[in-house]
Amino acid sequence: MRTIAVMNQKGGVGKTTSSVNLAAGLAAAGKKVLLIDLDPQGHGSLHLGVEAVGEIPTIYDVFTGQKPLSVVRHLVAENLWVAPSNVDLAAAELELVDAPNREVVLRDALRKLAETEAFGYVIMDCPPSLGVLTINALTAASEVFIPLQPHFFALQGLSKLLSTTALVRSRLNRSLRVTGIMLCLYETGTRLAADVCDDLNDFLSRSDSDMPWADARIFESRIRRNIKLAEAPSYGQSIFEYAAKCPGAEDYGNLVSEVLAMEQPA
Amino acid sequence: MRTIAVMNQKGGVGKTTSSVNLAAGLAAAGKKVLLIDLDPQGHGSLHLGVEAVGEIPTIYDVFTGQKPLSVVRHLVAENLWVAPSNVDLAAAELELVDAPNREVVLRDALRKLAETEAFGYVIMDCPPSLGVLTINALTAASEVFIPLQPHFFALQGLSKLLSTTALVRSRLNRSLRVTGIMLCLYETGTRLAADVCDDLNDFLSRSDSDMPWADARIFESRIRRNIKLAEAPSYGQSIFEYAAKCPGAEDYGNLVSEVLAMEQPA
Ligand SMILES: Nc1ncnc2c1ncn2[C@@H]1O[C@H](COP(=O)(O)OP(=O)(O)OP(=O)(O)O)[C@@H](O)[C@H]1O
Ligand SMILES: Nc1ncnc2c1ncn2[C@@H]1O[C@H](COP(=O)(O)OP(=O)(O)OP(=O)(O)O)[C@@H](O)[C@H]1O
Ligand SMILES: [Mg+2]
Ligand SMILES: [Mg+2]
Repeated sequence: MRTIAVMNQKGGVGKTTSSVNLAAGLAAAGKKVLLIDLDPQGHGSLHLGVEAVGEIPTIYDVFTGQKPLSVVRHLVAENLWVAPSNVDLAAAELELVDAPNREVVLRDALRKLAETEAFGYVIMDCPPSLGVLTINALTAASEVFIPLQPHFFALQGLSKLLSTTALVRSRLNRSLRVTGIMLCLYETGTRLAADVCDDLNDFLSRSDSDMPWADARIFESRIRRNIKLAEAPSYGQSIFEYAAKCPGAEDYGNLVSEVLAMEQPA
Repeated sequence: MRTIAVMNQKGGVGKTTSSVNLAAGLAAAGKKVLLIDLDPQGHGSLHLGVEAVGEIPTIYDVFTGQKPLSVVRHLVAENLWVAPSNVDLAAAELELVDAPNREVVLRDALRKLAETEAFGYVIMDCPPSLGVLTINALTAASEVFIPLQPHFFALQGLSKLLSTTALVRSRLNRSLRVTGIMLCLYETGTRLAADVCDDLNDFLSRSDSDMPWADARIFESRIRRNIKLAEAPSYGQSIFEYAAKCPGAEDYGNLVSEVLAMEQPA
């Protein structure tokens, strides 16, 4: 099972769009996939048409110990399950402040789920912060995927993001590693994107071998800016359902293939 | 003095870009402006070339009661002061959890500054969350400006954003009101943008008169997507300094004029 945290504390860089379309693409390729929505905005859930209102159990119930993941997850398409969230989750950050094992709640919930079910992929969509929800994802994950818009602010936040990953690896999760950076909202032909990519490659080539990002690289498949990717969520569909032939579906399709090709022999 | 909170919990919608360029434009128009960076990412500070490292005092020192705003603010251009932030600020959310008056720290700091200095505008750039830093901005503010990218997820978050504003107004700040919505990253000619604007106008026209957004409207000046706006921060400059004739400078210039024209007789 590959457990992937899709994270970046910079806002609006394509975390949710990438989580949902990766999950949908991997499920369509026959993998059993669980998408966990860790953002109190609940955009990952909404994107797949799940609006967790009223009595519907959410990931918040997992963080408060009320319900196991096996009860919270919904089947939204063949092979594709979602553990939804909503704004209740915002309370978890404060409620967990004094909890002794606040960083491992999600890891333990996933271990419990794994006793009865075998998922091929677990994908966790993180909120735009490095708080306890994102730390839970890093503690539960085996891999980190970093969506990044090739803009100036993106580079600024990267060192803080990576140092947080290193901290979690040394204290909570020895097997954590950064697999790669997904270039999102890519505007071909702009000098800014080219400059940022050059800086990124420089940065990655210089990293020490004992860091969690020692083997990280930029995914070959770049996700170009494409308005259909922004339209799909309002229909509750992945890009593959909404507009299977558009550049957005092509790019995420390539990314899915690249991710599958990396699979280590189990 | 107009004290404006620039907020939206949705990430990457143009909060920092709008805060900085509004502040710079108002300062160029002769107003004395203080930009307060409330985001631990410190992007507002970086955008104006202030990198708060080492011993440089930051807004974090104001939240911990170590330093007054009069010491923390830097003069970065004529009439333009910045109270910078950096990643230390992320600790404030946790450290203030048990503080009895955690929501009014910034309001009190601004009142103290106003005893010795008269600013025309205070602009607060908020992080992508509705946590204690954003609540402090709402408690200190007289007005809220909401940057919004006309995409599906933007509408989803608006009701939560507005209900938080209403809560702060009823409990902490009677004079708070939502002045308007700034359409950012606007892509002319896309149906998505047109549909979202229609939904927004519907929403605003239906609101009750006793809500803080009863008089809110969409600012006439729309900020179009323009790559120069994303390039300017890497030079530490506002759009007016970096590329004064580009569409981004034109759009923010129009917004500044619109904001000035709204000034009530003091
Ligand atoms: N490649 C793309 N082309 C066009 N629009 C995109 C693309 N990727 C994402 N978007 C749109 O850009 C906005 C930001 O993307 P998204 O919400 O996925 O980012 P995020 O990192 O999850 O944001 P947050 O920090 O708020 O969680 C959304 O409105 C989304 O529909
Ligand atoms: N009108 C625009 N045209 C092109 N690029 C823009 C525009 N406005 C903002 N940007 C770029 O888009 C990205 C997001 O904008 P910005 O950082 O201002 O949003 P934010 O809401 O402050 O994000 P966060 O939620 O992380 O604080 C930045 O890289 C910025 O340079
Ligand atoms: Mg998201
Ligand atoms: Mg910002």
